[in-house]
Formats: sequence, structure tokens, C-alpha cells
Amino acid sequence: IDSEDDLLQECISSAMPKKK
Amino acid sequence: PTPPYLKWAESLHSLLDDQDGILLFRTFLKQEECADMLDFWFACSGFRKLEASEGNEEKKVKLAKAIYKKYILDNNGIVSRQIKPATKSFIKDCVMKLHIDPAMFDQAQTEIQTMMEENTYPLFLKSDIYLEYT
Repeated sequence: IDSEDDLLQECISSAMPKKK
Repeated sequence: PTPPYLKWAESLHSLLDDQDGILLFRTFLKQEECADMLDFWFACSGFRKLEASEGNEEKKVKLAKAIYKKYILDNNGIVSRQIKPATKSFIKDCVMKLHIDPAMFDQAQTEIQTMMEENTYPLFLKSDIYLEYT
């Protein structure tokens, strides 16, 4: 379960804009 | 130059294009108990990005299943309740038959985006959280 959550979190972060 | 918080009021996209804007919007959504909508929206974008890249098929399948399980499967979840039944069964089909496609969450993402544009985003711009920030 943990690794699924990690995968999701990584996916969400990858879509966020980088700090300007 | 225009301060970022004024840009946030221009459109949902200008808000979601700014890290601080996302953070504040998420705080507001959390208060309204619908932060999952924003997480789902980003998860869909992230999935599309990953799916369009080469290789790592196992990871793509795992991620599609994880998104489905967390946001769509539970009919009482905030995201699931906002997505049309036809859209949900389309995604379910894709996951079950392992028809993993970069666009498989696009329709669901659009539905959630419309919901945010018409509902939570205008509420956010009138919220104490936003007004205090400005």
C-alpha cells in the first residue's frame, strides 16, 4: 500500500510547476 | 509587475501554475474537505506525462491502478461523486483490460476541472484564506 501511495505522490509532484 | 496573488484571480490555470497558489488553494480545499479533487487533477497530468514517455510499462500500469483505486473506485469519495458514471466505467474498463492509455483519465480530469472552475475556485477567491493572503 505504501509504495502505491509513494507512486501517487511522486506522480502528483511531477505535474506541479517548479519553483520560479 | 503584477503580484502573483492577483494573477491567481485571472483563471484556475494561472492559479495552478504557481506553487504558492497551489498551496493556498489546497489549504482552502482541505478545509472544505475536497483536497482530493486537486490531487486527482495533478495525478491525471502526471500520469499523462509518464505515460507519454518511453518504457517502464509496469510502473504505468501500477500508477493507473493506484489512481483508479484511490479516487474512482470508492463511490462515496469526493472525486468519484463528481465524475459521470460513463466516465468511471470507461476508466474501470481500461484498468481491468490493461488498456493503459495516456488519455484514459482526460475526460475525468476535465469533469473535475469544470467542477473546480464553477464551484471551488470562485469560492476560493471569496474565501478568508485568499483575502487574508492578499
